[in-house]
Amino acid sequence: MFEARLLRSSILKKVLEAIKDLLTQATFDCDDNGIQLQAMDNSHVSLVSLTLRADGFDKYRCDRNISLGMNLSSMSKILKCAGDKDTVTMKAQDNADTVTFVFESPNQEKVSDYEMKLMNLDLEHLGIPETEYSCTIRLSSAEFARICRDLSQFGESIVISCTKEGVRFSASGDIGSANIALAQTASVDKEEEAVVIEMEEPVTLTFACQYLNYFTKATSLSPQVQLSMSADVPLVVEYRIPDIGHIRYYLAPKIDD
Amino acid sequence: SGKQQTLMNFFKKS
Repeated sequence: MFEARLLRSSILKKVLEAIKDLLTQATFDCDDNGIQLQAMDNSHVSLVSLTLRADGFDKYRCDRNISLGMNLSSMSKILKCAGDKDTVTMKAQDNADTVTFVFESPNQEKVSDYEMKLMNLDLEHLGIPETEYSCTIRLSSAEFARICRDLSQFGESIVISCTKEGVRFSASGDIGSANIALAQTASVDKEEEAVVIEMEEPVTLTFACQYLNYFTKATSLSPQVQLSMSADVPLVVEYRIPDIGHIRYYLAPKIDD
Repeated sequence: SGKQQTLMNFFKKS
Protein backbone atom coordinates (compact mmCIF):
# COMPACT_ATOMS: atom_id res chain seq x y z
CA MET A 1 0.00 0.00 0.00
CA PHE A 2 1.19 3.47 -0.91
CA GLU A 3 -0.44 6.57 0.54
CA ALA A 4 0.85 10.16 0.58
CA ARG A 5 -1.17 13.06 1.90
CA LEU A 6 -0.52 16.80 1.59
CA LEU A 7 -2.54 19.38 3.51
CA ARG A 8 -2.37 21.75 0.55
CA SER A 9 -2.86 20.47 -2.97
CA SER A 10 -1.17 23.62 -4.30
CA ILE A 11 2.33 22.13 -3.90
CA LEU A 12 1.48 19.19 -6.14
CA LYS A 13 -0.33 21.44 -8.62
CA LYS A 14 2.74 23.69 -8.86
CA VAL A 15 5.06 20.70 -9.26
CA LEU A 16 2.96 19.49 -12.18
CA GLU A 17 3.01 22.94 -13.76
CA ALA A 18 6.78 22.90 -13.39
CA ILE A 19 7.27 19.65 -15.32
CA LYS A 20 4.38 19.16 -17.72
CA ASP A 21 5.72 21.33 -20.53
CA LEU A 22 8.97 19.38 -20.60
CA LEU A 23 7.68 15.87 -20.04
CA THR A 24 4.64 14.04 -21.36
CA GLN A 25 5.01 11.10 -19.03
CA ALA A 26 7.15 10.19 -16.04
CA THR A 27 7.61 7.58 -13.36
CA PHE A 28 7.12 8.55 -9.72
CA ASP A 29 9.40 6.20 -7.77
CA CYS A 30 8.08 5.85 -4.25
CA ASP A 31 9.90 4.31 -1.30
CA ASP A 32 10.31 4.84 2.45
CA ASN A 33 12.24 8.05 1.92
CA GLY A 34 9.67 9.70 -0.29
CA ILE A 35 8.96 10.26 -3.97
CA GLN A 36 11.60 10.66 -6.69
CA LEU A 37 11.16 11.42 -10.33
CA GLN A 38 13.87 11.57 -12.95
CA ALA A 39 13.07 12.04 -16.62
CA MET A 40 14.49 13.61 -19.76
CA ASP A 41 12.56 15.57 -22.32
CA ASN A 42 12.00 13.85 -25.69
CA SER A 43 15.06 15.38 -27.30
CA HIS A 44 17.36 14.39 -24.39
CA VAL A 45 18.57 17.96 -24.00
CA SER A 46 17.23 18.51 -20.48
CA LEU A 47 16.45 16.42 -17.44
CA VAL A 48 14.09 16.94 -14.52
CA SER A 49 14.95 15.54 -11.11
CA LEU A 50 12.31 15.91 -8.42
CA THR A 51 12.55 14.89 -4.77
CA LEU A 52 9.62 15.04 -2.35
CA ARG A 53 10.73 13.77 1.06
CA ALA A 54 8.43 11.56 3.11
CA ASP A 55 8.77 13.90 6.13
CA GLY A 56 7.33 16.76 4.07
CA PHE A 57 3.99 14.97 3.73
CA ASP A 58 1.32 15.13 6.41
CA LYS A 59 0.95 11.41 6.11
CA TYR A 60 3.23 9.06 4.23
CA ARG A 61 3.11 5.32 3.99
CA CYS A 62 4.96 3.12 1.51
CA ASP A 63 5.00 -0.56 2.45
CA ARG A 64 6.79 -1.63 -0.70
CA ASN A 65 8.79 0.31 -3.27
CA ILE A 66 6.43 1.19 -6.06
CA SER A 67 6.87 2.92 -9.42
CA LEU A 68 3.89 4.87 -10.66
CA GLY A 69 4.09 5.59 -14.40
CA MET A 70 1.88 8.58 -15.08
CA ASN A 71 0.68 10.45 -18.12
CA LEU A 72 1.36 14.00 -16.95
CA SER A 73 -1.31 15.68 -19.02
CA SER A 74 -3.91 13.34 -17.47
CA MET A 75 -2.48 13.96 -14.00
CA SER A 76 -2.57 17.69 -14.63
CA LYS A 77 -6.24 17.49 -15.68
CA ILE A 78 -7.05 15.71 -12.44
CA LEU A 79 -5.11 18.14 -10.23
CA LYS A 80 -6.96 21.04 -11.83
CA CYS A 81 -10.06 19.57 -10.18
CA ALA A 82 -8.58 20.20 -6.71
CA GLY A 83 -9.06 23.50 -4.90
CA ASP A 84 -5.82 25.13 -3.73
CA LYS A 85 -6.85 24.69 -0.11
CA ASP A 86 -7.97 21.10 -0.56
CA THR A 87 -6.05 18.27 1.03
CA VAL A 88 -4.74 15.82 -1.56
CA THR A 89 -4.02 12.15 -0.98
CA MET A 90 -2.36 9.89 -3.56
CA LYS A 91 -3.04 6.20 -3.08
CA ALA A 92 -2.09 2.98 -4.84
CA GLN A 93 -2.27 -0.67 -3.92
CA ASP A 94 0.84 -2.82 -4.35
CA ASN A 95 1.07 -3.96 -7.98
CA ALA A 96 -1.83 -1.73 -8.88
CA ASP A 97 -2.52 -0.51 -12.39
CA THR A 98 -4.28 2.62 -11.16
CA VAL A 99 -3.56 5.48 -8.78
CA THR A 100 -6.25 7.36 -6.89
CA PHE A 101 -6.26 11.05 -6.01
CA VAL A 102 -8.56 12.09 -3.17
CA PHE A 103 -9.33 15.78 -2.64
CA GLU A 104 -10.96 16.99 0.56
CA SER A 105 -12.19 20.53 1.12
CA PRO A 106 -10.96 22.26 4.33
CA ASN A 107 -14.29 21.70 6.09
CA GLN A 108 -14.49 18.09 4.81
CA GLU A 109 -17.85 18.84 3.23
CA LYS A 110 -16.68 17.94 -0.25
CA VAL A 111 -14.67 14.81 -0.94
CA SER A 112 -13.74 13.85 -4.51
CA ASP A 113 -11.78 10.92 -5.78
CA TYR A 114 -10.25 10.46 -9.20
CA GLU A 115 -8.79 7.21 -10.37
CA MET A 116 -6.18 7.31 -13.11
CA LYS A 117 -4.76 4.45 -15.16
CA LEU A 118 -1.03 3.92 -14.71
CA MET A 119 1.36 3.39 -17.59
CA ASN A 120 4.16 0.89 -17.97
CA LEU A 121 7.02 3.19 -18.73
CA ASP A 122 10.41 1.91 -19.69
CA LEU A 123 12.31 5.16 -19.46
CA GLU A 124 16.04 5.66 -19.55
CA HIS A 125 17.55 6.49 -16.18
CA LEU A 126 20.77 8.46 -16.15
CA GLY A 127 23.57 8.45 -13.60
CA ILE A 128 24.45 12.03 -12.79
CA PRO A 129 28.04 12.31 -11.57
CA GLU A 130 28.82 14.25 -8.40
CA THR A 131 30.19 17.54 -9.67
CA GLU A 132 32.02 20.39 -7.98
CA TYR A 133 30.75 23.43 -9.81
CA SER A 134 33.02 26.38 -10.63
CA CYS A 135 30.22 28.89 -10.09
CA THR A 136 26.97 28.90 -8.15
CA ILE A 137 24.63 31.84 -8.42
CA ARG A 138 21.65 32.35 -6.13
CA LEU A 139 19.06 34.92 -7.11
CA SER A 140 15.37 35.69 -6.89
CA SER A 141 13.40 33.13 -8.92
CA ALA A 142 11.10 35.87 -10.23
CA GLU A 143 14.12 37.88 -11.39
CA PHE A 144 15.53 34.85 -13.20
CA ALA A 145 12.17 34.23 -14.91
CA ARG A 146 12.04 37.87 -15.98
CA ILE A 147 15.57 37.75 -17.41
CA CYS A 148 14.84 34.59 -19.41
CA ARG A 149 11.59 36.05 -20.72
CA ASP A 150 13.12 39.40 -21.66
CA LEU A 151 16.17 37.94 -23.40
CA SER A 152 14.11 35.39 -25.34
CA GLN A 153 12.91 38.25 -27.51
CA PHE A 154 16.41 38.70 -28.91
CA GLY A 155 17.52 35.22 -29.85
CA GLU A 156 17.26 31.50 -29.32
CA SER A 157 20.18 31.35 -26.91
CA ILE A 158 21.25 33.00 -23.70
CA VAL A 159 24.91 33.29 -22.80
CA ILE A 160 25.48 33.15 -19.04
CA SER A 161 28.81 34.50 -17.94
CA CYS A 162 29.84 34.42 -14.31
CA THR A 163 32.81 36.24 -12.84
CA LYS A 164 33.77 37.48 -9.39
CA GLU A 165 32.12 40.80 -10.15
CA GLY A 166 28.77 39.38 -11.06
CA VAL A 167 26.75 37.46 -13.59
CA ARG A 168 25.88 38.59 -17.09
CA PHE A 169 23.07 37.23 -19.24
CA SER A 170 23.27 38.05 -22.95
CA ALA A 171 21.32 37.36 -26.13
CA SER A 172 21.59 38.58 -29.69
CA GLY A 173 19.72 38.14 -32.94
CA ASP A 174 18.08 39.90 -35.87
CA ILE A 175 16.76 42.87 -33.92
CA GLY A 176 19.92 43.52 -31.96
CA SER A 177 21.44 42.46 -28.70
CA ALA A 178 20.73 42.60 -24.98
CA ASN A 179 22.84 42.29 -21.87
CA ILE A 180 21.68 42.08 -18.28
CA ALA A 181 24.35 42.29 -15.61
CA LEU A 182 23.63 41.49 -11.98
CA ALA A 183 26.14 42.44 -9.33
CA GLN A 184 26.46 40.48 -6.14
CA THR A 185 24.33 42.33 -3.58
CA ALA A 186 26.08 44.05 -0.72
CA SER A 187 23.07 44.16 1.56
CA VAL A 188 19.35 43.57 1.12
CA ASP A 189 16.22 43.91 3.16
CA LYS A 190 14.80 40.64 1.92
CA GLU A 191 17.14 37.68 1.79
CA GLU A 192 15.34 36.12 -1.16
CA GLU A 193 16.10 39.15 -3.31
CA ALA A 194 19.86 38.84 -2.80
CA VAL A 195 22.23 37.88 -5.58
CA VAL A 196 24.89 35.62 -4.10
CA ILE A 197 27.78 34.33 -6.20
CA GLU A 198 30.30 31.70 -5.21
CA MET A 199 33.04 31.41 -7.78
CA GLU A 200 36.14 29.24 -8.06
CA GLU A 201 36.73 30.03 -11.72
CA PRO A 202 34.89 32.23 -14.20
CA VAL A 203 32.56 30.33 -16.55
CA THR A 204 30.77 31.28 -19.76
CA LEU A 205 28.22 28.92 -21.28
CA THR A 206 25.43 29.15 -23.86
CA PHE A 207 21.95 27.69 -23.36
CA ALA A 208 18.71 27.42 -25.32
CA CYS A 209 16.13 30.01 -24.21
CA GLN A 210 13.24 27.66 -24.75
CA TYR A 211 14.40 25.24 -22.04
CA LEU A 212 15.31 27.97 -19.56
CA ASN A 213 11.79 29.32 -20.00
CA TYR A 214 10.33 25.86 -19.34
CA PHE A 215 12.35 25.67 -16.11
CA THR A 216 10.96 28.99 -14.91
CA LYS A 217 7.52 27.37 -14.70
CA ALA A 218 8.80 26.30 -11.26
CA THR A 219 9.07 29.92 -10.09
CA SER A 220 6.04 29.73 -7.80
CA LEU A 221 7.60 26.81 -5.90
CA SER A 222 10.44 28.86 -4.43
CA PRO A 223 11.40 32.51 -3.93
CA GLN A 224 14.98 31.72 -4.94
CA VAL A 225 16.71 29.75 -7.65
CA GLN A 226 20.28 28.45 -7.74
CA LEU A 227 22.27 28.12 -10.97
CA SER A 228 25.36 25.88 -10.91
CA MET A 229 27.85 25.97 -13.78
CA SER A 230 31.21 24.53 -14.77
CA ALA A 231 32.91 24.66 -18.15
CA ASP A 232 31.54 22.07 -20.61
CA VAL A 233 29.02 20.41 -18.30
CA PRO A 234 25.23 20.76 -18.04
CA LEU A 235 23.79 23.70 -16.13
CA VAL A 236 21.82 22.87 -12.97
CA VAL A 237 18.83 25.07 -12.15
CA GLU A 238 17.54 24.24 -8.67
CA TYR A 239 14.39 25.35 -6.91
CA ARG A 240 14.11 24.30 -3.26
CA ILE A 241 10.56 23.51 -2.31
CA PRO A 242 10.14 24.65 1.31
CA ASP A 243 9.89 21.83 3.87
CA ILE A 244 9.57 18.99 1.35
CA GLY A 245 12.30 18.82 -1.27
CA HIS A 246 13.54 20.26 -4.52
CA ILE A 247 13.23 20.26 -8.27
CA ARG A 248 16.43 20.34 -10.33
CA TYR A 249 16.69 20.83 -14.04
CA TYR A 250 19.81 19.88 -15.99
CA LEU A 251 20.44 21.48 -19.37
CA ALA A 252 23.14 20.53 -21.86
CA PRO A 253 25.02 23.58 -23.13
CA LYS A 254 25.27 24.65 -26.75
CA ILE A 255 28.67 24.66 -28.45
CA ASP A 256 30.02 26.62 -31.42
CA ASP A 257 29.11 25.08 -34.76
CA SER B 1 23.44 30.24 -32.60
CA GLY B 2 25.48 27.21 -31.62
CA LYS B 3 24.91 23.49 -31.77
CA GLN B 4 22.72 21.96 -29.07
CA GLN B 5 24.38 19.06 -27.27
CA THR B 6 22.38 16.31 -25.57
CA LEU B 7 22.74 15.00 -22.02
CA MET B 8 24.05 11.72 -23.43
CA ASN B 9 27.33 13.56 -24.04
CA PHE B 10 27.67 14.00 -20.25
CA PHE B 11 25.63 11.45 -18.31
CA LYS B 12 25.71 7.68 -18.54
CA LYS B 13 22.72 5.37 -18.54
CA SER B 14 22.36 3.68 -15.18
